[in-house]
Amino acid sequence: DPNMKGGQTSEGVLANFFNSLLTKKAGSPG
Amino acid sequence: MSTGVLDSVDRVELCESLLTWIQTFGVEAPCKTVEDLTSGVVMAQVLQKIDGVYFSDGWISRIKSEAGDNWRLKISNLKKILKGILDYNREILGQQINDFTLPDLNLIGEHSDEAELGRMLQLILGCAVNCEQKQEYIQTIMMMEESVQHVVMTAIQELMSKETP
Repeated sequence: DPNMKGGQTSEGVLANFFNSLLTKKAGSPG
Repeated sequence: MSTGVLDSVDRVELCESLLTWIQTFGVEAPCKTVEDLTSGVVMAQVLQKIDGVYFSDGWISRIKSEAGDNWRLKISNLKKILKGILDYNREILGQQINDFTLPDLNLIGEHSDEAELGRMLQLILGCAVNCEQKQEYIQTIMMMEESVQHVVMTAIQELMSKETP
């Protein structure tokens, strides 16, 4: 499935990324 | 030569996706086409929404809204905006953007170059997802079409790889 990445759906990858961005503190790396 | 995560074709796609994103701010100035953005007026209004204290009325008054087709005025506006973005990163967000190829403002002002405009919008995206109201902006991105979200994610990842506190 081209939408799968590392066992995760494309939607899951996006949600994980943006959720991690929401909790990221200013000035902290990735 | 590689220019990083995004190649030149992707940069045009980036510009188109970020143009869609810019429209979510609902600024006064028209922002439907690439040409609408090259005067810098829309970008300045978006930055003011992102941080109205830093990008104050005084700051925005220096951006000439009557640039029209005058590329010299457009480039002058774009220079003030790029400086504002870089200063904001350093002074407010406490981070420097290193190794990121800065947008060629002449190409934006004179030729409405999409790849270069994409770089400029990418820097504004970086301000939005790191500012105090970032939650609002990130949630808006999460409501957008999946294909746009993917491009936005790649753009943020590229910026994050070049930021140093």
